[in-house]
Amino acid sequence: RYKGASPRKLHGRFLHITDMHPDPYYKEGSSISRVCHRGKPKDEKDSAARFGDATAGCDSSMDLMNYTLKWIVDNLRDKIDFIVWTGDNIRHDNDRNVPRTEAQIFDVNEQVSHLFEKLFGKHDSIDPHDFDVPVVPSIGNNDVFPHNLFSLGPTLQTRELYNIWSSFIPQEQQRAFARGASFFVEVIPGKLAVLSINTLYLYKANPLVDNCNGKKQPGYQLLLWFGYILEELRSRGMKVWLSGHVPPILKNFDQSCYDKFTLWTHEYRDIIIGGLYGHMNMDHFVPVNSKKAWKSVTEQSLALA
Amino acid sequence: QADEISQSEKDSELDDENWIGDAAAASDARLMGAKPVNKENYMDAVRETYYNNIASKMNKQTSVVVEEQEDLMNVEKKVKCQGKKHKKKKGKKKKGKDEKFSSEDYCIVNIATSVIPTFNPGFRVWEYNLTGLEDMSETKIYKPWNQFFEKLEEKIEAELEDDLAPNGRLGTFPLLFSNERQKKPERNPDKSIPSKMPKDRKLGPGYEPQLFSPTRYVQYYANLEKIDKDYQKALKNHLDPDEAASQAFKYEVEYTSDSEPYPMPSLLTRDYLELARMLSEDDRIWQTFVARAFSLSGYRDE
Repeated sequence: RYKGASPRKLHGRFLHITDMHPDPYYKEGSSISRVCHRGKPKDEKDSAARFGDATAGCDSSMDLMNYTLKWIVDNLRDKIDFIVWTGDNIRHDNDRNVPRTEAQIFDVNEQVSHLFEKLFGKHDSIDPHDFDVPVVPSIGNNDVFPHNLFSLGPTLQTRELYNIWSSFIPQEQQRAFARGASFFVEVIPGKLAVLSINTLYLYKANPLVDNCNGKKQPGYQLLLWFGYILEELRSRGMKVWLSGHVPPILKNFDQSCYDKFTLWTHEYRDIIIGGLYGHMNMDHFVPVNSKKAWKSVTEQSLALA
Repeated sequence: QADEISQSEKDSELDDENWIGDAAAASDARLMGAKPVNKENYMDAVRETYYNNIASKMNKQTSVVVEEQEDLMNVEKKVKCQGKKHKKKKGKKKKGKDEKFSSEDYCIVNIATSVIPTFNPGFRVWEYNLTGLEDMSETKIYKPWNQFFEKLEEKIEAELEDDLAPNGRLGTFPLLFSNERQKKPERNPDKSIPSKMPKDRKLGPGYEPQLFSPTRYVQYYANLEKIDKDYQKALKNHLDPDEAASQAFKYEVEYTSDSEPYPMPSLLTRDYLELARMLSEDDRIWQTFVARAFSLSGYRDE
């Protein structure tokens, strides 16, 4: 991917951005109580501001997204080494008058993808995979249709997603991506990778996820992929950041998926630096206990036996 | 019996997590929109479920260490008083179920502020250690990734087709008829469960300071109320809407990981666990942490 490219100057900084939720129906000056899509505001407080109103419940105006990315380009682009971008690139399904469609979800995702390519890509390169600032996207529960539901690939959705993200995904991972919508990028070639994990296969709100024990379960197959990738990165002496949309905590993951995912992160603590997630919109951290996870997995195996 | 044990354990685990589940149910109810509901309750649940637990384990560990040191000092004093030759004696071992607390047993899940104005929009710039990278300029040559991925596909296919051995157990059956019957069955036949980390591997950048260890972060936020005021003011000054927007819209530093009142020396797992302890024990620090969790939007549960 980087053959022939001159080495980039590294700054020791990277950006994590998540949950932009741009809403093409957002209308400045409309009524907040009508999800900022229409209506005359009841009073000044009910009027949708150009860049949005904190805690009001509307999605992001297109201006909020565009000006945010512009601010990043103007102020940070030349100071960061890579970008971790953890999904949800489309409005919520919160307006009965304009329900979301699959085509619309893909369309807005494509627009946002193009924006990232335009802003962080290497303009003088003929290789679309060549970025001044590599970007590693991951899929959010709102980026799929129906909401939360995402099945094992290859499917039309994984194919469409690959088309949208083709410049971010290394070409040799196309088939693996078609199967599981996960991939990784060597953000510092041969040294540091960022894994983009499709957390929807572990997410208990995905109706297709029962557990991570059966071989046909998407989570089981994701963990197989995860394990082989981690082992290969370890053998190459690389370090890795994990990234994904839904945070791997018990509230979000099925118990067996949570336990097994925790075990992998623990047993590869020699190479895993940490995990970066979105979805919950609040800035906080959760320490997960691997001993508890080992205990739980052992008990589950006993029960199965 | 195993079922019963497993069920009762599960129930107690569930009790622990129920509160956090209830508190976070708001998040599910919110799925159709972005308005925050019950988030303070959720943060309290995080404190109760995770941070308090860590604080109590760390404090227990500290008291055991202090007791052991005191025991050791008493033994040494006794030996000196009796004028006997110094003998090394170990401190008394604590009986009971308490396991040794180690930061190595934890992994940190970092959950980020969103751009969508559930609270104020925000994002984070992480800083990491690059020292030593220049010494690694010689890169070993490995097989190309496309070869690895071809093999990977075969491996996963083979693993999934092996239906006779759902957990690998039946796969050991033919050993009964071979010379290898004395061999122990594999300990980790389920490939979705990892093997233990080899003992000769050193802890990585998340645990010990080294190349790529996260050292600091800067949290940025956009104060939407202020931005809107500035925008309206600029419009009144007869600026074109786009000019007014460019002038008014900006992100500011909300806080940094090394800022008061809980400056973190670095961002290793042990630093996060220490912070968890402080958050559990100090209400003043907790208030600041929650205000930052909500991107200084002033959000409170209704």
